[in-house]
Amino acid sequence: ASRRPLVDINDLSSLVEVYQQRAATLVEMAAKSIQQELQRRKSQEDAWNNSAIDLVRASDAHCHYVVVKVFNDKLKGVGDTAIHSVLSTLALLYAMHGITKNSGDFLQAGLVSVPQVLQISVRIKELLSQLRPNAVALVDAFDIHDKKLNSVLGRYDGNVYENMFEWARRSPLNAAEVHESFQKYLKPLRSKL
Amino acid sequence: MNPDITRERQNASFDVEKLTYILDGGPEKTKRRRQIEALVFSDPDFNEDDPNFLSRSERYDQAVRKSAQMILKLREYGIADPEEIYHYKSMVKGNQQEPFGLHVVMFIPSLRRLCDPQQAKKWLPLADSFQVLGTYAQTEMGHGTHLRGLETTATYDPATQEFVLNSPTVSSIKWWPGGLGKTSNHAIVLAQLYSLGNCHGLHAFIVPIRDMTTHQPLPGIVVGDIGPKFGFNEVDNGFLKLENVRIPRENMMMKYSKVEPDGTYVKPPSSKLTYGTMVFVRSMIVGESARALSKSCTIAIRYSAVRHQSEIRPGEPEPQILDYQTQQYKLFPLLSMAYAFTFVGQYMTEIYHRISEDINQGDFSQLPELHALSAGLKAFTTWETNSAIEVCRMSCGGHGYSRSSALPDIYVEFTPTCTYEGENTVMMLQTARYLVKSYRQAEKGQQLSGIVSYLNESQNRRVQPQAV
Repeated sequence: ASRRPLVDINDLSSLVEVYQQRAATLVEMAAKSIQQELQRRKSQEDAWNNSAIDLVRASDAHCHYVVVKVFNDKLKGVGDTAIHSVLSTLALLYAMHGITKNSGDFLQAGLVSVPQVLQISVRIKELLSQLRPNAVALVDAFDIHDKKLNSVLGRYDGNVYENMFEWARRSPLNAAEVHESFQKYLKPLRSKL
Repeated sequence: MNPDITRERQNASFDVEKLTYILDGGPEKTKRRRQIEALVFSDPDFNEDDPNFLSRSERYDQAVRKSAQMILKLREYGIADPEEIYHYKSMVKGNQQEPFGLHVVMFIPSLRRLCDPQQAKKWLPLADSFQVLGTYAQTEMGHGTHLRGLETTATYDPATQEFVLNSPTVSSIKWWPGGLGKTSNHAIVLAQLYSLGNCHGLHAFIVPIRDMTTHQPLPGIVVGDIGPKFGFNEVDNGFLKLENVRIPRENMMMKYSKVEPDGTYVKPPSSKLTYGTMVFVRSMIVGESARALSKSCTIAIRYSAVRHQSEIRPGEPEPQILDYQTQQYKLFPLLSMAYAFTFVGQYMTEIYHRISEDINQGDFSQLPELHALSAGLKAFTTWETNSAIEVCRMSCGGHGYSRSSALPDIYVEFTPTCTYEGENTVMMLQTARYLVKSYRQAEKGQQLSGIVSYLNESQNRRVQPQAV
């Protein structure tokens, strides 16, 4: 609880440090939970099970930190300025979105203040607008062939509606204009009513 | 080309091709991947009926045909690099799975890792030529990730120098392994080893389950498909009940541990070695999360670029739904996560190969870190991706519900990753065990190495204040 507020929320390396502190805090909490259970003369197994929620949260926070750290490290190797810029925007968005989604952890550990969480929410909206012009290009870069994606909605050429209609017409249910169930059930039903 | 999507591409502020190079790991990788993919989509042998329009049996039949073709063509083209094989296979599979999956991903790697030289000389050529078509039978109807809880038994009979395998209870029937129901004629069965009245824990045995000529189940073997599932329609996930099945002593996989003819048991150097294949598969699943999420984002964002709906300013034309802040807020954080997971997937693969190399040199010191990281990242990325695919599907409105969008398929084929190869909660607890152990070492002033070294730093580091 004696942690200082965040240094610079626009600096990704700073955010990595905050994620690291959050992970360390949750690992410490989980370890202390086990300790307290043991002090209540619980067995090692029971102490572990009674701390399982904290333990899962600690692992989750550790993994989250690893993902943010690896993203930041990856940026250092990107030479092309335009690509570095768009990837940096993505990395910032990922880190900031993670802080808002888990703000309780960061606030409880004293890593961010409430005004800073609000500031991050505003910043996220700016990042969304910043990304908007590049959204389609960023998914194009995954370079997933139409035949591999196999999706009418996600076709490269964007011709969704005509192809959706085409796909539906090939449904086996449309093999005959009048499905056999009409003769078998609907007609007899009508004749009886 | 749809004019909206054309205009989107003209607005890009960067060179898409160069970013693809980064995602592939270099221009040459991109070029080679495209060459391999082109081999598949220009090959009429892989023309197929849309699986969405087929019955379960027809889907399985079509999948076996394609897989058999794939095996022959991979040999024909001489594609041997694992990464290139992966590109070829994922193009053939599309959004579906394939029935030979476990033979290649689990059965053959396990033969390599757990057979002694003599066994390897016998089994690997048979497996490579698909005379022996195998699966990896570990989980049971009543037992999953907790391996010590498995009930299947293998009791050594010194008089005949054979193991007798049994499924002692209904809950011990092997359940789920892919390819087990109708495809495989052998299985690596994980069973509790009993010899001279002692139980020596879990060991692996090569068990013939079908006749290699007629494919009929062998005596004492009860085997079949477990029935329709949420997805995985192309795969015959199966059940296997063993009734006093006898196999020669030589069928116990003896690279690390063994049973002598008189029944004496020889221990392995490290109990963790039988888990090696699992660590490999978990590391690969991290990459799968990135690919599934990339596909889902591609579909949802391209569709949001061509779909027009409602209005922002009265009287003006309906805007693209991608212009709505709420749509951006749903999709762009997922897009950033897709990139994050792509990079952490590359990182996981690098770590796996580096530490596996150390282990091959006899240095086991980083095995705990590899074990904890692969378990944790597998759980973290699959959980996140699982819910992200659903957000992508929902953001496509009603059309996301149609199978033509491919999003239902991507979801049902991906969601098992949260359960198989270790249920995610159990994975997270395994990682936590390593974290707490490291924390306690740091508390005692011990210097940690690897990704957890921050637990040393956090003991007394302060972050500098700045005005808000």
